[in-house]
Amino acid sequence: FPAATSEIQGQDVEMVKKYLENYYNLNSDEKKTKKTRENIAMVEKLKQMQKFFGLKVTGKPNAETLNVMKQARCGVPDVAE
Amino acid sequence: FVLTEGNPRWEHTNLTYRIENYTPDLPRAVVDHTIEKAFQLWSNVSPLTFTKVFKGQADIMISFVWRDHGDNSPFYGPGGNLAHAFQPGPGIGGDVHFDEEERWTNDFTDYNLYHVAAHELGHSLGLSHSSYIGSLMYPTYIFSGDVQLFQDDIDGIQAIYGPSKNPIQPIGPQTPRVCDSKLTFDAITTLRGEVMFFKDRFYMRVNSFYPETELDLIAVFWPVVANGLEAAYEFAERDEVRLFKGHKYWAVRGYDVLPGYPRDIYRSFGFPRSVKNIDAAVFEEDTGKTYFFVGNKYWRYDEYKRSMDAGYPKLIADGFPGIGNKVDAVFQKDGFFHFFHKTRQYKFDPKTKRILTLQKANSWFNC
Repeated sequence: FPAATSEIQGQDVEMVKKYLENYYNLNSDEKKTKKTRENIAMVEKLKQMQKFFGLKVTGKPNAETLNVMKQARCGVPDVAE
Repeated sequence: FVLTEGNPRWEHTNLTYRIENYTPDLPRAVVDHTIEKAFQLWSNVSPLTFTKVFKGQADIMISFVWRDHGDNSPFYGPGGNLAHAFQPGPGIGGDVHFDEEERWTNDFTDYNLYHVAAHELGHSLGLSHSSYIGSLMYPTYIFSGDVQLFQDDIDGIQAIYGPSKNPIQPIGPQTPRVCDSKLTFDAITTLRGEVMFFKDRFYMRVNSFYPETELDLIAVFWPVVANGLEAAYEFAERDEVRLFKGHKYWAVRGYDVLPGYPRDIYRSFGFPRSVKNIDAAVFEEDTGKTYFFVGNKYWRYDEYKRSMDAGYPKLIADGFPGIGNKVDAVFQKDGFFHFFHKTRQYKFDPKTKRILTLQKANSWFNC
């Protein structure tokens, strides 16, 4: 699981987390969870996002996933709250 | 399409809307007209009607706001999150908020208000995001020149409110399916060793890294020529791809549309005014000639002399026997011409002037 975040640098980790919080309900399910559980949740939400956008489902924030996350978009979540 | 969780919908179909304030980026009249057009997209395909009111509480309140604007979903400044809307319901239900820190436009430049408004109103009526790349309800902003509902969007709104009262049921364009045996193409070109197939607003691209054929909107690369391409060819010597639509054409290099385009085919290539558009085109590297296919004839253009060769046009049936009288698209690969007409593909050897194989048009997509 650490691989999911150690491959990308600083502000990208923040961006990934913010994106998943805003559009894939990260953390709203896992309030006050331990670090490990948060990583598991992050990987699962990443997979959900990659599947939605037809990307390779790896659970890791690779370049094409980051590219989609940087695109301007609608503020409504992609999954039901 | 995806209906919002819990299937929220408006119980009455004659809805009201009010524009509470205006962005300084556009004249008020333009904003009024843009919002009205965005509502029309949805009323054209459903029994819904929308009436503008100028005071009090409307079903759908539209406003331009900054950062934290009191709805627990703040904006974060330019880019990223452009706007949001609330599902049908009382109070804030149905309302649309645009981020005033974006630059709102009524052209290709970021961000086109008509496109974003039409999308947000989908949420106001009960739709969620679609994962169909061409749908209006797709979450990321990809503006392809015109704003229209896709069949996916029409199916969604009609699933909630039923069909429109229009006698002729409107149908929207479909996202092409690469393995549809009836798939035909508008244009095809090589591009830096790859092959790009164009259909409506989409491109399909095969490359060795992925087994899957990539399908996306042309607007992702070149918003200015985002739909209705008719011909395309790569002039590899200058790393240029030329894209034709009507009597105009653009030259692109990678993502960039080269300055000074569009140009017209009459001045650039010497076509007579009787030629209204090009069906297909291909550059032959060995000879430095480009072949243009128009109706049942073809022309040959010398890229180095920059002039049309004498004695043209000629009949396609004479110059390329066996491929028929009309070409939809053509590209060159490994010295052979691949001609496409409807669902057929002919592999043609320009040296021996013989057809080597006859295949389905979508044989390149590993179906």
